[in-house]
Amino acid sequence: CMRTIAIANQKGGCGKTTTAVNLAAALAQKRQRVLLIDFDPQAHSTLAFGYRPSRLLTTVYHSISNNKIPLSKIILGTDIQTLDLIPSNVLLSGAETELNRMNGKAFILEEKLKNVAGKYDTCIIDCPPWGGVLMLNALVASTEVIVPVQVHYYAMEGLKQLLETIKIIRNNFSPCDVKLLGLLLTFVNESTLFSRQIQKGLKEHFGDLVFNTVIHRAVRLAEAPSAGQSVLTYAAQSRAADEYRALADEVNHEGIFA
Amino acid sequence: CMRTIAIANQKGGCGKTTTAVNLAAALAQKRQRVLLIDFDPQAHSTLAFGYRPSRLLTTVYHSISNNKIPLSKIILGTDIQTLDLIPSNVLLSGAETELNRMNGKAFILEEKLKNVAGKYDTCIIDCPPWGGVLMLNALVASTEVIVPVQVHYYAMEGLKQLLETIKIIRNNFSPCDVKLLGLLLTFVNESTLFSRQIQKGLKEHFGDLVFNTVIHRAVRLAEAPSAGQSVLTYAAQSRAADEYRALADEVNHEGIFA
Ligand SMILES: Nc1ncnc2c1ncn2[C@@H]1O[C@H](COP(=O)(O)OP(=O)(O)OP(=O)(O)O)[C@@H](O)[C@H]1O
Ligand SMILES: Nc1ncnc2c1ncn2[C@@H]1O[C@H](COP(=O)(O)OP(=O)(O)OP(=O)(O)O)[C@@H](O)[C@H]1O
Ligand SMILES: [Mg+2]
Ligand SMILES: [Mg+2]
Repeated sequence: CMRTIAIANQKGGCGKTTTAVNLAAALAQKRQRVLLIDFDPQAHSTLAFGYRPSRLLTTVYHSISNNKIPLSKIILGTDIQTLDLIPSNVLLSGAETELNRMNGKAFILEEKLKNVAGKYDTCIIDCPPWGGVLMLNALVASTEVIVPVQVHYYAMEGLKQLLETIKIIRNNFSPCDVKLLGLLLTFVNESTLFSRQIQKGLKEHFGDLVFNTVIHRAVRLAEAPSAGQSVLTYAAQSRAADEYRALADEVNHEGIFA
Repeated sequence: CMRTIAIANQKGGCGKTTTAVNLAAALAQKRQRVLLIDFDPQAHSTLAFGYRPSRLLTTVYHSISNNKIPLSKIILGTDIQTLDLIPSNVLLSGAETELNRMNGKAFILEEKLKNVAGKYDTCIIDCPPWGGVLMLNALVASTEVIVPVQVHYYAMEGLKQLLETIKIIRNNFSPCDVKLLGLLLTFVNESTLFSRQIQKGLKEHFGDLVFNTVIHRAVRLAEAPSAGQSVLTYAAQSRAADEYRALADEVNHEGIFA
């Protein structure tokens, strides 16, 4: 049965897309069949695999809006054989208004996912930096959520709200039982005292919720999208690739005993 | 007559809040009366001046929602005498839905601003990372917009759409004549070839639209919010403070000849 993991945080630029793309790639390289869904109108996961969002005729929007094309008709390949992509583009920003008017507005994506659930072991959903009805759909459709957390001052404040939101969703949108898989510290920079202090504070406050794996600041992660590849392909021997492989192991491990 | 400058980009984490806070502070230190409006439910401009958003009883939301308290009743001080703040908190995310149902939904903030326009030379609006009705209100209420652009691969794609959006707003929301004041390159890192290439590409593509001032990556900018201060107070002699003072000069200069 397909495990669906939302990569979510309303904070902008904390590493959601980078985590969605590279965790999906790492899991696929460990021989899982993985589906990555770009659920952000900015379409950065789509760009990260070399596609041009404005030139796509069918995207995830065409499935969840009134067109209701099945998701299976929108699937694109990537340079990793067992990793598929459902792309997005700017049309998806219209869904924020449209979905709000539909019956069962929180369950639209979950319903569409049934069309592909049999074909994949894991589905990864890249969420936009806005806590609206798109993020609601992603969380309701998911079994788990990973929250990338940039090691900066603003990290703490938004996290408490996000964890609260996840609880509220579990209580109000049965049978959704999305659970927090973990907090992933991103943009870690051991060289500044400031970064080490924030990292320590987050680990002390959130304890076991924080993944053992952290993602260090690495120029390879910023470069890889310009080559249309995940860092697992672009720089397979880099520390960044190692870290996303280690995260994939932790995610697999926690899946079994969760 | 008050100049209103929106700091906008739907891309997350590209330096909107950091620019709103530090440009506002730099202008205020040059003896302008400046009003900074936090127009993001994440309330990071509010946090940056040491306030606790969840403890505030009145915020910008209370003005634009049905409560309609005048903006003048919501003003808070900062450590810079001529810099005032209109704070926000998470309640503002409700406005994204509420405003969409109002008549003249794009002009709500502009209307409220009239209540304070006589008291300030410049108003700076910090926008959220989402191109919805909040960002629409900010742009319609503004005379100019500054777009912070992180020097990364994803910068180009979203920019074209944003510049298009600004044109559409000018055409469809008269008498709004918001003009693009400039693109501000942020997180500039001269030490990597990748960063230098992206910076060069942006300057070649957008020419005069790019400010002469660029903001380099600087740990002081990440630290300052944890002290509840702008970098102009927290590290007055730092390169980051110099750069935001230089930006303020460019903004003042372009204002005269715009
Ligand atoms: N560990 C890292 N080291 C260096 N650069 C990184 C790292 N993680 C992400 N980046 C880069 O930082 C920028 C922001 O990251 P990313 O786009 O993944 O964040 P996001 O949370 O998806 O942003 P948004 O809120 O806009 O969706 C991107 O240009 C990305 O390539
Ligand atoms: N030049 C810089 N050097 C170092 N850190 C920076 C710089 N500019 C911003 N930061 C830090 O990077 C993070 C993201 O910046 P900021 O919050 O200003 O972006 P934003 O565009 O407002 O994000 P959002 O899309 O979430 O509103 C913050 O923690 C900020 O303190
Ligand atoms: Mg993203
Ligand atoms: Mg911000």
